[in-house]
Amino acid sequence: TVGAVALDLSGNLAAATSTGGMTAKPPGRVGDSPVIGAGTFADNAICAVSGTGHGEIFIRWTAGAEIAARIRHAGQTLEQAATAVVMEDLMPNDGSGGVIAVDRAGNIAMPFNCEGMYRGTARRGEAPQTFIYR
Amino acid sequence: MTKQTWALAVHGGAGTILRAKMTPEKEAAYHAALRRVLEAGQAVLRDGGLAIDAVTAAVVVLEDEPLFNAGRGAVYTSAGEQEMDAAVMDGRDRQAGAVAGIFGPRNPIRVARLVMDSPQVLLTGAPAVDLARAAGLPFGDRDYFFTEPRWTALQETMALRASGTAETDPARRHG
Repeated sequence: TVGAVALDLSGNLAAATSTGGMTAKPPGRVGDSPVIGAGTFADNAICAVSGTGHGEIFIRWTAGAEIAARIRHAGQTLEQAATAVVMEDLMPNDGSGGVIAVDRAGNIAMPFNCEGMYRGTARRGEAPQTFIYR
Repeated sequence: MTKQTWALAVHGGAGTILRAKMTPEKEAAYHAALRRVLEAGQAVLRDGGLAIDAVTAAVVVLEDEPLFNAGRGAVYTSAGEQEMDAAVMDGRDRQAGAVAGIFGPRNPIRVARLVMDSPQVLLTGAPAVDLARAAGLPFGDRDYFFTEPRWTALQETMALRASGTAETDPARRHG
């Protein structure tokens, strides 16, 4: 699975996710990527989220929407909300994987609880960074 | 008044390619690919473009890059087929578009954008493919989407299942 989240100069947020799914998945099986509120979510007032991981668990725990709800209703920061969902909701329930998220101030959170992830960030005035397995 | 900024983050799951199998050459290839992806998204944001166009541009590069599990280089189902899913969501008005279980369009994220501009939110299978064809999006065949590592990963996973060996690698449960 691959994904991107962005904040533009007008303050708009957006998310995009795309995947081939799980290796050797049964035909017809759909994971979290195309389920809005699970693997993909965006709202200008809150955050944008793209997830990659054990789809069934991301769907059942509505990962993207849960991160937004924690920010919107519990006043958590992006980092607190994203980390809590990935480490406290998903991981204990066999939800291996991670998310990338950005909020309307341009903060980026990228927690993951599995062995490996490929990630990259770029921000106005900063050099792009890429991370592998870190 | 704080200066408005732009920001972009991209990711790809490592799937079944375990850290032990990563070579310096592969690592360099992934870093170079991720930089190309970031450049595609930044180019939109730097020019004052929309976030929804930036994330679409970034994911198109990820889908065209065989190293990642999306578009070209997607994993295989247990039937040896490729069935792709994609979604976009625009934070301005929560417009959203998603496709599931499609094969043929080179860039499933572009098909998701077409759905976002339709009355639907999620479209699966043949009707989504027809939408892409009617819009003139580029298509690929099995050869285009095929990569050796993904085909090998399918054989390995099927062999594990056939031998009744429990798959202990959590990465085998996600993309």
